Amino acid sequence: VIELAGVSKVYDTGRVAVRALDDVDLRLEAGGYMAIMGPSGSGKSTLMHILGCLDTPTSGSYFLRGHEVSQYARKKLAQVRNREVGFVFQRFNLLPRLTAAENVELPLLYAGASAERRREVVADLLAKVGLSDRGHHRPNELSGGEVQRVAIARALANDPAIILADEPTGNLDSKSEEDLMQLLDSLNEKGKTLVVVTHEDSVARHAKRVITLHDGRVV
Amino acid sequence: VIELAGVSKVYDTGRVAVRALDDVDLRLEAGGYMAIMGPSGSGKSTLMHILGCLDTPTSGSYFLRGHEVSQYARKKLAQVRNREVGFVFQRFNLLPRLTAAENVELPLLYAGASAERRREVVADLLAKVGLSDRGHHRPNELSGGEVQRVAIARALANDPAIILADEPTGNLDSKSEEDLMQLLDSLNEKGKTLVVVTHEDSVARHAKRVITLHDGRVV
Ligand SMILES: Nc1ncnc2c1ncn2[C@@H]1O[C@H](COP(=O)(O)OP(=O)(O)OP(=O)(O)O)[C@@H](O)[C@H]1O
Ligand SMILES: Nc1ncnc2c1ncn2[C@@H]1O[C@H](COP(=O)(O)OP(=O)(O)OP(=O)(O)O)[C@@H](O)[C@H]1O
Ligand SMILES: [Mg+2]
Ligand SMILES: [Mg+2]
Repeated sequence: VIELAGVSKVYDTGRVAVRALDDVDLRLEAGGYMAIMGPSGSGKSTLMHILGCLDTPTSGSYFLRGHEVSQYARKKLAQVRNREVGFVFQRFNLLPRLTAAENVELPLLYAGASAERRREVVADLLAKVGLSDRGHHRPNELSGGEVQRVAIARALANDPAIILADEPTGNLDSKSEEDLMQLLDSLNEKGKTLVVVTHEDSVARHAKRVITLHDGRVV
Repeated sequence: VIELAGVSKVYDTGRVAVRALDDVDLRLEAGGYMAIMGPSGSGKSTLMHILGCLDTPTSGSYFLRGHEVSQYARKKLAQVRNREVGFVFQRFNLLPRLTAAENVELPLLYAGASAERRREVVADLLAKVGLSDRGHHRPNELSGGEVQRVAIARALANDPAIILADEPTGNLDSKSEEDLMQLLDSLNEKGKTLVVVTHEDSVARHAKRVITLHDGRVV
């Protein structure tokens, strides 16, 4: 369902070009469960942004469910994202002016879900991440780990086929981490495709496959 | 050097009041090295913000080097902070419009350091966290772990007597985590007082003391 061929990403900040990804090939079947590890700065988030159609490669191709998505116009890309992909970012996950509940509701609004359905799904997902009593808090009124958990709930709002989570447990204690991994495992058992970036073996161990990046290359 | 007595913190978001800290007593001698652990939402960051003079308790007292700081005016509090405390935040560590080097330089500017000294210290600290070649990158041009490492460099800019680090390794791979812990250990050996919030045993193990929070109480 996911296929990267010869993907490179170069950032040109003016002084020195940074080759964040270097000729990456990757295939993941539907229902796959992959962990991506590697040192700080090795290209993991860059790879996730390309997988999540949030950025395009400098060279190479990306087939998502058979479609060559790096050809798509922004609008179409955004539609694919909204329907197919749930993304948990490493940073800046939530819109600061919206409450936790409103943040989780957003993808459902874009997808045109009814008010009743939105209410249901938001309540169900906040409960799943143990934050039923924090729905009305804004991000600056939440702890770091709570923000992360709301972000996970939001990524699941449209019941996406593919879930991309970039360090989803970075701010979580071991109990909260366990709960989250059980949730992700159960989603994979239901047939969802999962890609998780992590630096914790305790998390990578849940995946069926682990790939390691080093200086933008798969090693 | 640090002494909290009966400290409580209540957030009143309108609907329900959240008692983030509940009657906390804490003493840490100069040169101490303490880790704070506990579940997500247990009050760790709230405690750190009070320790770092970034927030005041709802009740109770806080003596920092013998001075009852919760009495201080904002201006005086900011001065104490700038001179005495280096703070690594759990989120939003850097000013987004400034480069990594400019972010590290900021505390030195506030402290009135000469241009030459500022240049020296920034170069030295960026090297210490392995980011000499990223000084001109803005935060959105850095990886998550690189942002965290720049934040650590910035916290050390004024060579503070007290270092408060809130989940400093959350985004770091094990090698970068090791390097950082070695840096923090060496600072403690030089006599600096360290308080580190972490959910990783591999980090807590470096401290001389570990306290655990649960629902705002020390357990
Ligand atoms: N917009 C950008 N402009 C310039 N360089 C960038 C940009 N974004 C990322 N980089 C650089 O590209 C490299 C890879 O970044 P990336 O965020 O993919 O790393 P990562 O593996 O996710 O790291 P971490 O584990 O620290 O989150 C980093 O060295 C970073 O400095
Ligand atoms: N400004 C605020 N208004 C209302 N509630 C808040 C506010 N800030 C924090 N809280 C609540 O206070 C509790 C403690 O927050 P705190 O950030 O101290 O937790 P923490 O132990 O650092 O958690 P984590 O490990 O997830 O970072 C949380 O349940 C949070 O929802
Ligand atoms: Mg990253
Ligand atoms: Mg916290």
